[in-house]
Amino acid sequence: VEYQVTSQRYKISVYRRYSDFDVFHEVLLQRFAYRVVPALPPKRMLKGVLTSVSEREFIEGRRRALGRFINLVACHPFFSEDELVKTFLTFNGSDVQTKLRDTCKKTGDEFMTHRIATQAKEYLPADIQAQFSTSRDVIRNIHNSFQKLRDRAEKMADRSKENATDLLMFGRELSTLGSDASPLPSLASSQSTWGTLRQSLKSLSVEFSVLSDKAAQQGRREEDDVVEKLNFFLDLLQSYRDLCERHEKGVLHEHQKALHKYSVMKRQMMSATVQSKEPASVEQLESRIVQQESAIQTMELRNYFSLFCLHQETQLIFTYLPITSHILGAFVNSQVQGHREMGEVWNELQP
Amino acid sequence: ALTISQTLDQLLSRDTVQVELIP
Repeated sequence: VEYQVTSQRYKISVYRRYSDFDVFHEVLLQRFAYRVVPALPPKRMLKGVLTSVSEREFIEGRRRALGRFINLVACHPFFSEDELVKTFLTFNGSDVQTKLRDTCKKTGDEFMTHRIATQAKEYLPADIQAQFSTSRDVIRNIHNSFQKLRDRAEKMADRSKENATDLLMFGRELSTLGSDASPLPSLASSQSTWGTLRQSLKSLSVEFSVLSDKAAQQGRREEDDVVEKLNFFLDLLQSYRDLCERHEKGVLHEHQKALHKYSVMKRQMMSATVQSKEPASVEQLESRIVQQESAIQTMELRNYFSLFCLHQETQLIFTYLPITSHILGAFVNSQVQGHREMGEVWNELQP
Repeated sequence: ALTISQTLDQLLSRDTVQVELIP
């Protein structure tokens, strides 16, 4: 499967495969480990898992998810200005994967290139840990609620589409009923108006077909403007959750490990001095300790830079929150339009 | 340097990328 990726900003279309997205995601994560890099959708359908999703639906879902991924990246205040993103969106040569890897190798990770990377500590508020912990809880609750909103919106969009099918089938059955030209038995034709009524049923299927179209349009609107937008924001919230985990398991963990290693070395050094070992081995140990001290210092700087980025990414989530009103607006508009249009057809049917 | 002073509309208007399947 190949995708045509068109950027409005660069006014260019490029062709990309899933594996190109995969490499792009990998290098983006290497370069911006301290930021909200959204996840990619799975490459394949999980085999052996009971699922009601067909192959076609899976491919369409994956296309939508790749679209959300690249749009979140292209709208991010820091990713969007990076060479990697520009390369992915504009490079027209034969091997975009090598080009991406080379670009990443050449620039290094964000800590190496950010102008204030080593002074991040000076910019952090004193209560950064408390602020982070509060924001993280708030965002977690928002994430949980948005997942429920998405599930409900998805069901409503599905029901609109099912409504479309039912209305169409209802109209078709009326038409079948009306098209029955078999003569009525005399006991029926003398007492009822069934003959005339039957005639008029045939034409009703047209109105039901219009109703069905309106319901299908409503379903599509809800899927594109409501469910898809909710998924977009959910992808961002998930990437924030992943970032928090990376921050704790990554930088903090590495820092702890380095400190532990340092204390072991110090102990070794002390016992070596006490036991007055060979000067060469003591010297070697000393130089390793100096190296380790410098590694710890870098890690401390990285830790502050990671917190600095985390603080910015938290602000980014809060900046995105007003998207809620965009989504609700789209939902209300879709409902108003759907009910109005369908109301008009039902009114025509009433006589 | 720490503050992101951008609105949602400014973020969303940075770019719009279409991803279409090639049949």
